Amino acid sequence: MNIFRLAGDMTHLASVLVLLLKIHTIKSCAGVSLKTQELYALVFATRYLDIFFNFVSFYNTIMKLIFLGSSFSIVWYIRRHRIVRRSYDKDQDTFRHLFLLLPCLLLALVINERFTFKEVLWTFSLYLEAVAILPQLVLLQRTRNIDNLTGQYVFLLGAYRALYILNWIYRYFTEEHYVHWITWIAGTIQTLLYGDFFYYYFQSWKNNVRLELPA
Amino acid sequence: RDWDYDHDEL
Repeated sequence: MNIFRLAGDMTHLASVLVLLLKIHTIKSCAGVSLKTQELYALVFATRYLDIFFNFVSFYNTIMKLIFLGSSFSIVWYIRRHRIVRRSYDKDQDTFRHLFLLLPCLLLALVINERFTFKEVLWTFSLYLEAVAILPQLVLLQRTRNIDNLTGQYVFLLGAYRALYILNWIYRYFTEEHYVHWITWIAGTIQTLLYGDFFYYYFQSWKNNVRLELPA
Repeated sequence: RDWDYDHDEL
């Protein structure tokens, strides 16, 4: 564990908590894409298949449980909570899951480190995580006016990905045999998707104005 | 290849 990895994980944790707290306290999911949240729940479900069979560390298990629990809770809130679900804007959040799911599944079947059930699903989860933010970014672009918490959520997620890249660079130079092309390429693409959002986030922060994305 | 080592990231 290095400082970049820890900072990345903590930023990831903060992003999820910000979103859960927003939904829980103000009982609204306005501006939050259910599609993205469902994709994340699937990402964690397929990636953490080994949670009960492979013990890596206490830290690892706890974090996996938190990410699984929080992502499924957020989906539950938006779909089932009697007050929260009323604020969900179904007509704006129209991105099709299948557009992302199918290519990721096919790619995982073709490009993987080993053709086993666990490894293919692991690879699928990496590809899917890389693009899972797209429905959320599209929704932000559509609604343009972004409330602070949703903006912070997306910013924290992007920061987490950027820190993971620093973690990989650090591990590459400090650990032997640390080479993971699939993880690196998928992770870099994922981080690049935040580029545009970051630009407008920092602009609004610098000028001290409300975050607004161009149509 | 050691699964634990390769998959220790979240």
